[in-house]
Amino acid sequence: KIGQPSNALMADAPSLPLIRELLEGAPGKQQRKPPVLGHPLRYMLELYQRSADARGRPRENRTIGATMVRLVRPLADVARPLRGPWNIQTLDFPLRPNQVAYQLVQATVVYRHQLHLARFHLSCHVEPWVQKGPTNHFPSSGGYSSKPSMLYKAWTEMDITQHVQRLWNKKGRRVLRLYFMCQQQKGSDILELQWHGTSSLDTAFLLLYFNDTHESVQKAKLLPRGLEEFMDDDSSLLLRRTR
Amino acid sequence: QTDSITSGVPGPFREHDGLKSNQCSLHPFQVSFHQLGWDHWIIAPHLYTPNYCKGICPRVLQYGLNSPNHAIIQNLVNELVDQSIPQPSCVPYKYVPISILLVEANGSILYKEYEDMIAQSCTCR
Repeated sequence: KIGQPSNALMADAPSLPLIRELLEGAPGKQQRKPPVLGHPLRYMLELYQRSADARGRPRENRTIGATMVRLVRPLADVARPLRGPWNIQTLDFPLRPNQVAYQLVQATVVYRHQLHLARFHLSCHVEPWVQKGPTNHFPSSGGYSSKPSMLYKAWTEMDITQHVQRLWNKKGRRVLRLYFMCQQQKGSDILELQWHGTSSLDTAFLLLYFNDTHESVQKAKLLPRGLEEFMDDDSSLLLRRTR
Repeated sequence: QTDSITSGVPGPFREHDGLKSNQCSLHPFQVSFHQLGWDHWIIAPHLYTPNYCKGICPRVLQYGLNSPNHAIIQNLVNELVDQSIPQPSCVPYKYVPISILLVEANGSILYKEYEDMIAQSCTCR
């Protein structure tokens, strides 16, 4: 079937898990959304190179801690009116459901903590939006651990796993809302700041880390009770009779 | 005991003690995702080495082939009882995963480890 589009080829064998997954996940050529360029793509390429070798084999010493990592782009960035020394950009990240067999193990927001806009030099940070009571007012949650980004000095990675996990189990459409807050370094009021010239991709993106629960569930099912702790990587050896 | 069986079963294997070149073994094979038509959504890696297993299954399945007992019995059935029962097939025995960086339909970038993507060894079964 040389020359046939690959999707048609795959349609012939929908029963195979990988092919079914590819059919569902892979964009068709004509549907393809423009790739995410700039910092997000470079970040993921760096993450890939740290986790897999040139042949694509996962590295033994990888520290990624997950079998799937998704970079999520903000839906929209809304610049709020100026209020005091702060200028605020609202970022909404869609939390789309996964295939059942994946479990969220970590969520990190990567954002630019130093920003140059026009002639202003700003320092920024991110605050998750938390609804408190009937009127939602400005969150001051804090307490999220942050560290310098592995890729860019001017970027920071903040762990918001617990916050996202609370949202993750909700039903219906789930959107993570973050405030990206910037202040001119000298603390004076920011006048005429032109946020709209900044794409939200230049300021922040979200990383969701998942583990594949399917395999571990299968193994646990196959083994009689009490044998699990003897289980090593070569599980099939345990099940086969020695000759 | 396999000794008693092999002495009774004629076959080319008895003549040579080592593996013959056409016997079940792993064959390296590399493709590009472009050849598979997946390069418009796979960012990395560019090359992929799935390998494959090929070759005939010898009448006496050596221990190194990791064949299950059933494969030995199927060989004997084919040889001594009913030739319409096929001999065991040469198939992958162990696999290793591959990591892929891809673009999803909605434009998100995904790092994902896919299990069982590279054949690492072969068996007869």
